Amino acid sequence: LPAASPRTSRNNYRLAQAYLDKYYTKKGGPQIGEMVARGGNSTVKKIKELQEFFGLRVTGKLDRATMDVIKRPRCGVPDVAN
Amino acid sequence: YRLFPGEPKWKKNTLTYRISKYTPSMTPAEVDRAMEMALRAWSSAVPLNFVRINAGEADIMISFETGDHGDSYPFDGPRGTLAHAFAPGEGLGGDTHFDNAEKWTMGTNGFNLFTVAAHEFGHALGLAHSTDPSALMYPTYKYQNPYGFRLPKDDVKGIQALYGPRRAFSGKPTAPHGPPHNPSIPDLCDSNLSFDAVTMLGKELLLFRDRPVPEAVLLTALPCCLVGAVQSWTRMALIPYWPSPEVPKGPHYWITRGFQMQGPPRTIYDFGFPRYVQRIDAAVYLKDAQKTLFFVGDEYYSYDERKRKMEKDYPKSTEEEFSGVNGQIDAAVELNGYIYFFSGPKAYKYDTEKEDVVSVLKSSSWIGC
Repeated sequence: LPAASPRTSRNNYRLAQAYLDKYYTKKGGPQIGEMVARGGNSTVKKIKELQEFFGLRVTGKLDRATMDVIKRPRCGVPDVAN
Repeated sequence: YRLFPGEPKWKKNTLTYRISKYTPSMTPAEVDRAMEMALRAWSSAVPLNFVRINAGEADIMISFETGDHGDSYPFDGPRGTLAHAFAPGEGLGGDTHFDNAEKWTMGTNGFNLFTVAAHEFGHALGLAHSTDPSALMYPTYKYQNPYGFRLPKDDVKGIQALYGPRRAFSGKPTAPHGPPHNPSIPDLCDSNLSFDAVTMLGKELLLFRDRPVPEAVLLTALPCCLVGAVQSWTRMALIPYWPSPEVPKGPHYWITRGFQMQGPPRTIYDFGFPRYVQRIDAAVYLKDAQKTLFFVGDEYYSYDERKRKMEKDYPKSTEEEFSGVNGQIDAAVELNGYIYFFSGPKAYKYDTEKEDVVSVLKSSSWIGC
């Protein structure tokens, strides 16, 4: 596959960021009992959560299959506990 | 399936709902219908009833909103987020919002409102997103046919985990609504025997079930699994239950003369059905009126055989027009001035002059039981 152009990559990244914030971020900070490693890469963690949820290969990367899911019309309720 | 943290659920089994804002892309009647069918998808599986109110605060407030509409979940314009709903609870709890920027439809040209509403009402009743791709509660949009819709197993398990199964009068759990399709082979006089189609062919009365038993005339030249059959003076139309391997995709019918097929299957849209009609439950030809009635769900259409076109002002409600006839119509046939409606194990004898049911028989009585 031809490598995505830098512009496409940026758009994809921005789209993915908004998606993860909306559907894979627990509102109101960490839930009780949850520890977030300070400075940990929560984006990769969230991408893995998304891939796990949708039964995709868990790579932590914005691969084609993951972007396909991100671009699909969907329900606005978050996939993670809220 | 997954529930919300704390497993919120409604503590009562009659819930009110109100559609407070509509969308310009569908008529209010279509929106009402889609919402009613979407709620029925759930009430067929659990002991919950939904009552519509037109004013004041309902348990489930339904509205079409645009952009930021004050509940910290702003919509994002066409595509992307289509709708959202809140878990059971006071205030916003149960409320369901649809993105007004989407093109909502009763068919497939846009986002099918029934499909999205049925999913959102799952949230409003306490279900979170499921990781099962075949589930209604899977987060991404996938068109569901409103007619003949059956709640997938994962969703049935989820909602019954919260509210238990819906019990029939006999106290036994009922199976969710669905096409009268009983895969087990009934014995000849099983009191639950039902038929998929009944019609006259010449001087014979044909009763169709998708199994070679009971002793009906089985027309082996025709595909199995028929749900509608009608004989009119001009032609005989047999309407298959799809999917049937012999039929191209979508609902089709055959014309026969006696037992001889007349040409390839044709699309039922020849009759002038709207596109969202995907299957026909039953059909009956009224000889004197020269009209054919087609039953779809709880409504029916009337086709004028003389003018060769569907009559205006249809569909109409079957229960309203044929008082006393209850339940989904599996088959219908006109005999000796009466219309016999077959619904599950019952056959209603309807007097067209009195406009009322004059007796109710067992379907199996038609084959001598």
